Amino acid sequence: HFPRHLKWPNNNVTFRIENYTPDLQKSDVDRAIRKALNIWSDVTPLIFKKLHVGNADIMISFGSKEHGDFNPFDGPDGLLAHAYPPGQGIGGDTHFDEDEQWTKDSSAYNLFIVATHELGHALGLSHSTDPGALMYPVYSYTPGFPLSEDDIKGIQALYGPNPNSKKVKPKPDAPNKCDPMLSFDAVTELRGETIIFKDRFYWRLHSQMPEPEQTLIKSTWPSLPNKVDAAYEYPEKDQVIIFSGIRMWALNGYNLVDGYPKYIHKLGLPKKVREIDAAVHIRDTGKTLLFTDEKYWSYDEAAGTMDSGYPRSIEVDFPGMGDEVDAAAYRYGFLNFFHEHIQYEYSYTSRKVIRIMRTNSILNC
Amino acid sequence: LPLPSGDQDSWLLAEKYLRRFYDLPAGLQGRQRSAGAFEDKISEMQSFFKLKVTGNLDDNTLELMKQARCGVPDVGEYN
Repeated sequence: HFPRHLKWPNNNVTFRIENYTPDLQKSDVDRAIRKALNIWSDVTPLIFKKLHVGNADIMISFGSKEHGDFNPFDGPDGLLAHAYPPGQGIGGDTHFDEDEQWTKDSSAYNLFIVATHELGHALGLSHSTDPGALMYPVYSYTPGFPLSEDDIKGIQALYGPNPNSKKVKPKPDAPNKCDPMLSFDAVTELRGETIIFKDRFYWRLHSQMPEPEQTLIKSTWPSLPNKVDAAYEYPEKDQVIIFSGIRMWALNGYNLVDGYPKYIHKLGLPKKVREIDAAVHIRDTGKTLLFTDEKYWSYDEAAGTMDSGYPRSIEVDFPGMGDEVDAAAYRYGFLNFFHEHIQYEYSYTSRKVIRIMRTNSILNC
Repeated sequence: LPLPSGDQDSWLLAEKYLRRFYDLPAGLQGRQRSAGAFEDKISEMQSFFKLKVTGNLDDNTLELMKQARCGVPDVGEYN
C-alpha cells in the first residue's frame, strides 16, 4: 500500500475516459478499461460508475512526454503509464503514455493488463515485490485472470472481499472453437462485428481481425447472466437485445439500457413461453423472428407488437432446416441458422436452404 | 577521472531511474555523500527486485532498469 494506506472513502468510485489512443478502436479502449475495473470489483465491494462529463474520481487519459502533471513520460518503452493514489484532484488519475503501441493482445503493450495494474494504484495499491503479481512494476503479458493472491490480499486489506462472496473465478476452461461438435448458444451482430455466445464466453468476430477474440461475458457486461439463450441487434436503436430464461436485456454498446432487464412476455409472448432459443432481426422487413422449440413468432419492431397469425411452424416456413434452432443471424439477405454442430445458410429471397456447413466454420475452423 | 562513455550512459540511466523510482536526491551534493546515496539506492532497488545486493551497478541491475515498467515509484509517497 501507499503510506497512510490511502484508499477511497466509499465503495462507489466514478471514472471517466477523457481521450482515446489512436492505436485501438474506441470500443476496444472502453472494453479494456471496463474489463480492468471489473477485475477489481470482482474481488471487492467496489462499484465503478462511468461519467461522460465533469470530474470523476479516476480521470483516465493518454498523453506523451510532459502531459500536464510535471511527471513526464519518456517516449516509446521505458515508462508505460502511471497513476496516482486515491485522493482529491489528481488523486486516482491514470495516465497512459501515448508514445507506446497499445494493443489487445500480446503483440505490444496490452492495454487491459497495464490498465488493471494502474487502476490498482488508483485504488491504493503500491508495487509488489512478487514477480508473479500484477502489481509487480515490470510489464509482462500473461493471458487469463491477471490477479495473484498477493494482489487480492492487498486490495482486500483496503476494501474487504466482494460481499456477494464472489469467489475469484479459477482460470475458466474456455470452450474450444474448433471442437467439431461445437454448438452456439446465441449469435448477434454488434456494430458491424459478429458476437457468438457460448457458455460463459463470447467470441468477437471482425472482418479485420484474423482470429476470433474470446472473452468472458461478465468481463464485458457484468450485468448479463453467465448464460445467453438468444440475441439480436436492432440497428435502428443501436441496441442489442439479449435473452436469458424469461428475461431480456438491452445493451447500447457496453452499457445496459435503463429499464432493463424486462420479461420477454412484454413483447406479447404468452406466459407459457419460458425461453427463447434464437432471435434475429430482418432489416429488410423490420421484423424480428423469435424461435422457441419448433415454432417461431414475428415481432414488428416499429409497431412494438407481435404480428398476428403466429406462432408458425419452423419446419413448414423454413424447409430443409430441421425443426429447432440454437442461434440465428441475418446478413446480406441470408439467414444463418445454427442447430447443434450444423449451420444452415437460408436464402430469404429464394426461400430455401442453399448451403450446409459446420457450426464452427464461422470461427475459421 | 571521466567515466568511459559507455559507463557514462549507464550511470546516467541508473541515476535517472533511481531518482524517479527510489527517491535518489536530485541536485549537487558533496562527492562523498552523493556516492554513498547512490550506492544505498542501488542496494534498495536490488533488494526490491530480489537481485544480489552489491550496491554496484552490475549488468543484472542495469538490465532490469531497461525493462518497460510502470511509472509509479517503488518506494514511498507518490504525489
